[in-house]
Formats: sequence, structure tokens, C-alpha cells
Amino acid sequence: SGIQLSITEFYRST
Amino acid sequence: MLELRLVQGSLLKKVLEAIKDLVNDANFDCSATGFSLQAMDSSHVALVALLLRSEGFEHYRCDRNLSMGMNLNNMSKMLKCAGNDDIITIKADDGSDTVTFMFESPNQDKIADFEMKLMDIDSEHLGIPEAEYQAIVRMPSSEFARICKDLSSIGDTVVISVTKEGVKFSTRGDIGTANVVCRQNTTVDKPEEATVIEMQEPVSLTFALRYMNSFTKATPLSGTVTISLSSDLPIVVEYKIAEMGYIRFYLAPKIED
Repeated sequence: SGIQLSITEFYRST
Repeated sequence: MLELRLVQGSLLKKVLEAIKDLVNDANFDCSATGFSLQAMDSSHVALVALLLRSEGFEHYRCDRNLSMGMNLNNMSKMLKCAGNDDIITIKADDGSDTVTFMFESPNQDKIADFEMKLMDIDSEHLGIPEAEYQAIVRMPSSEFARICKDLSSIGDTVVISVTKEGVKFSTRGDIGTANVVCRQNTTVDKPEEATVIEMQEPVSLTFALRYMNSFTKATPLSGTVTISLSSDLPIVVEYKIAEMGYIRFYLAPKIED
């Protein structure tokens, strides 16, 4: 149930 | 040249047990600050960040910054060969494609060394800015593990809600629903048994229990766990590693279809 967001949607590559 | 001597070798054994099921391969970074790791799970839903500060090692020599790619399952196999009371030393020469784990028994009557092949890992490093969280909950780590395990027998996701009443963990599945509410409780014999809730504003987020349960493999590292929540950020589940640093798990939320 629900859509799983990705961690890369919140934090950007350095 | 790298040489890190950790008297409490069991800490490293526990760290590996905490992360090896979440992450397959990872780069361990060694610098003057300490021995650290940042890695995502294969589906890029969760992230683990580990720091073991250099001051926590009895001897810490790291001539230049070094990144060592390791297969965590293989590393765990090697560290399982160390006794719980053993002193563990991690050694690597510059440019070498191997790392050596040396295990010394407390009375020095047995010394073993295990050499492991390193690997090239092309991993993405994410910047995690400092954030203000809407709610921060500190509770006994065993209690949090128990709740995650119990709820995962009922449903696949957990809704974590913090209000002034306390922190509520809820799930639903085919057989029914479950709600566990933990209220703030600071009237306990030991500080690590307390549940402390710092709430700026109410927050409610949904997470996959499979990942939460994986994070609780870090329970042996700390008597308490700190859970930080904000409506527009991943949850942070942090286990402090006494005198040395932390292991933090970040998990992206699930949203409504």
C-alpha cells in the first residue's frame, strides 16, 4: 500500500 | 598505511551484524576524523551512515584518506572469527588490494590474522544536511525492536504518529489492525529505560516495516534509540555507539497512492 519514495529524492549526490 | 586498533572488538562485530543484511557492498572511508561508511540499500530506499571516531580507537594511524571497498557479507564472515573479547586491528598498506583484520585474545595468547580482498565500488555519496525535526523520540532500543517485530506480523507498513499524547505505531493487514502507544516516561530507575518525546509539532509518517526491522539489528549496540521525524524528510533511526560515534539509518517514507 502506498508509493515508496527513494532516499535520493531527498538527498543529493555530493 | 592504515592501522586501527579497537580494544572493544565486539563493537565492530555488532556493527557488521547491524548493516550486512541492508547493504551488500560498501566503501569504508578512513580519515583523521575516523572510520566511516555511507551506503544505500540496493533499492535506494534506505541509507546507513556509520561513524567510529578516531579517538575511540586505542591506536589510530591513517596517513592519508583511504576508501576501502568491502563486501559486507565477507567482512562479517571474517569478523565472526574474532572472539567477543578480542582486540581487533584493521590494517592496510597504501595501494594494497587487501585489508587485514588481526584478532588478539585479551591475554595475548592467541593472535590471528585474516586477509580479505578489497573491491572497487562505484558508490554514490549523498549530502545529508543538518535538519530541524518536528519530533524526536528517544526510547529503549529493545522496546522499539519489539514493536517493529510485533507489528510486522500484522502488516507491512507502520504509521508513526507523534502527538502530545505520545508516539503511536500503527499497522493494518488482512487479519486486522494494531496500535501501540508509548507515552513519555522519565520516572524510571535507569536513564536508558526512559521514553522522551520532544515535539515541535505533531507529525505522522508511513514506513515499510521490512526496513525498520532491518534497522533494529543494531539494537545490541545501544540501550536507546533516537527516532527523528519531519513530514518532508526521511526518518532517522539512530543508535549511539558508546564513546565512539553512531550508526544512523535513514528511510524514505511511503506516500498515499
